Formats: sequence, C-alpha cells, structure tokens
Amino acid sequence: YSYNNRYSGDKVIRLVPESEREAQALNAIFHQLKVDLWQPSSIFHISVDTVTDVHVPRNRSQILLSYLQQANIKYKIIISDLQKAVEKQSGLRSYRHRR
Amino acid sequence: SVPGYNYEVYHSLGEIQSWMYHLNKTHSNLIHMFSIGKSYEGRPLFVLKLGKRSRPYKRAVWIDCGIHAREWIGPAFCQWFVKEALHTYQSDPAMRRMLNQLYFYIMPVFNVDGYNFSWTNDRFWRKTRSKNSQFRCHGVDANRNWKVKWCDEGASLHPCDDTYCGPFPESEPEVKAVAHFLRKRQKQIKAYLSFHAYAQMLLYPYSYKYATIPNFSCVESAAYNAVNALQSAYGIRYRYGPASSTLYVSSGSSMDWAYKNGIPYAFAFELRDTGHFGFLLPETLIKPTCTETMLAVKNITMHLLKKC
Repeated sequence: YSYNNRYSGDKVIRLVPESEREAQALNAIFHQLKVDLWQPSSIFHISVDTVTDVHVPRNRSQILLSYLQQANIKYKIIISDLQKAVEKQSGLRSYRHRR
Repeated sequence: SVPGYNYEVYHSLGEIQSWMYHLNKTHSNLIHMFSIGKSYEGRPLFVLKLGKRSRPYKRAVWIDCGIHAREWIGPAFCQWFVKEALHTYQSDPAMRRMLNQLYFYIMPVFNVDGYNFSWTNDRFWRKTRSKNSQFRCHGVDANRNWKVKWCDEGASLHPCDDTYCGPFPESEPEVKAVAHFLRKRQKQIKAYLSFHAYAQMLLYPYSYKYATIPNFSCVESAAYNAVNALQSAYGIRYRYGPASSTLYVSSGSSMDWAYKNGIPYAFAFELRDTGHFGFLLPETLIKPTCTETMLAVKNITMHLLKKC
C-alpha cells in the first residue's frame, strides 16, 4: 500500500454552511480536531456559502460526523476511503512499475 | 520530446529532473536548463528557458507549477507545456510565433522539497519543508511568503498552520530565488502564470484586497478569452476574476507580488477539478486537463503579443 496505508478509513467531507451559526460551528470543530482542509486553505475563510472540503482522519471522522448531525449541518462524504482514492490515482503505483 | 517519457502519468521529482537534463542535452536549439538557487533541503531549483535564440532581446513569460506540494496536476501541466512546445514548434504557426518572439521560463516544480515529501511521506502536504526552531511544525506556505501585504488577511502567523506566512517575507529560499530572478528581469518578463489546483478558476490580481487593477480591461479580456478557449476543448467551465472576490482574500501571494513588481499580466490557474477527486485527479484526466489548459495559455500569450 502507498504511504504505509496511513489514509485507510480517512474521509473527505464536503460542507457548505448555510448560516453564520453553521460557519462558526465549523470553524470551532475544525480548529479543535485539527483537520486537513482541502478547500478553502484556511478555516478563517469559511463563511456562509463557502464550499468546504475537509480531510478527516479515520479516528476523528465519527466525532466530526456526530457533531455535524447534532448541529444539523448538512454534509456529503465525497471520498469515503482516502487510501483507496490514493491508490486509484496510481502515481506511486505507476512509478513503482517504471522502476 | 523524450523517448518513452509518459506525460500522462505523475512523475517523481527525480524523474522530472532527469527529464529536464535530457531535454537540455537533446533540444539545445530551444531549451536551456539552469538553476536559480537551492531549496531549504539543498535541492537545485531548476528552470527551463524555452524559445528560439533568434535575437538578443526578447520579452518573456514566466510559468511556475507546484508551489503547493500536493497539487500534482500543476507539475504535470508544466511538463505537458514543454512537450507540446517542442512537438508543435514546426507544425503549429502559433507555437512557432510564440517561441520565436518570446522566451518561456518554466519552473516545473517550485516547491521541490514539499513535492518530494508528498511522494515519500504525506500525500497531502502543502507547504515547504523549512524547520521552525520554536515549534515542531515544518514548512511555510510558499504562496503567502511574498513581500506584498505580507501576513495580512488570509495568512497565518502560526507555524503549524497551512497558510503560515513565514517568519519574514521571502524567508523561504525557493521564494527568495524566484523573486530575485524575476526582479532582475523586471523589464523582460511580461506575463506571470502560476499553476495550482483545485477549483477550475483563472484568477488575476488582487488577492490581498478588493480593488480593481489599473489595466483591468486588458487583463479581464485576456482572462475571458482564455477561459472560452479552455472550454472549447471539452466543455469544462472555469470561473475567472480577481482572486479576492472569485476565491478569497489572501496576502503575500506570488501573483500579487509579480503584478506589483511590474508584470502586467499576472494569473493564477486553479486547475481541475472542483472536488470530486480534488488533489487526487486520476492520471487518465491529465491529458484533457492539460490539453484544455494549453489552449488558455496560448490564448493569453497571443493576447500579450497583440499588445492590448
């Protein structure tokens, strides 16, 4: 497995806050969980209608999803297993074949 | 251009450097490779000068890819651009005109340390790999480290943040080397193009404030024509506009610095896609992404040659 399988079970979640309350709630939870933000580049850019993609590790994804459900924030899981997506991109795999 | 080199796969840093060495040897009529300095970890910062050596003074276009390590489609495009230039110089009148009348300075991998790290350790690494003495976090956002409203809105002073602006402007040797190079050629370089991912946007200044640039009509029409050309390939829509309002406000960006440094056409591309794959754009999409982007870059270059 590429990268020692470290992304196994990690997720990428898309959210679009619909209110200031949701934006601030996301700001707080992302800061607390120290997530890897794919877009925008900083949590301070998250405001109403900002398309937000966040990579959350496997051991924190359940915490985040529970939080979002409790806060009634809509979300969509765009990548359910990041390791599989990494393998599919095949940069490392084709490199190994070339070597 | 290089026998057996596959432009539809992602290449490691070592492979890209070997590719540049090879081109430098085999296409000396159109390519000259040189180093503008060393990265934090001591790697050479290679640039390809592409163009026909036809007259002593020629205007130039600067293109860099891979400022952010995880945005692999950027370096893939830079390689594609060079390949296309070499392959079509004889057959495409527009390309021949571009390479005869201009030089292109291409930096296929700006953030060499970060790019290498994204291949060996952390696929989603963004920053450089410089060390911080006080914190255990590495790296500076190379697109927040330029001396233009440095570390203002949209950048962070905390070393562990992904938008960390650095301890001072041009603290990163990569940023300092490119800035030095561009400053020395201020009169020669007429366009600055930087390639990122992902969002499908074509951005121009300003990033650091909400304001209209003095040559707005020329830049805006160049952007409009470029995205239309891009869309003509596969129907992919790119948004375009000032970075501050089209994307978000961010200070210390290379595009804003290039513009402030006197380069009239400064653009940042955010290539495919819009989030389905994100940074993990499959290799099967390298060809269409690069093909459409090529049309946009050629369009901007022809606009530059027409003198708006």
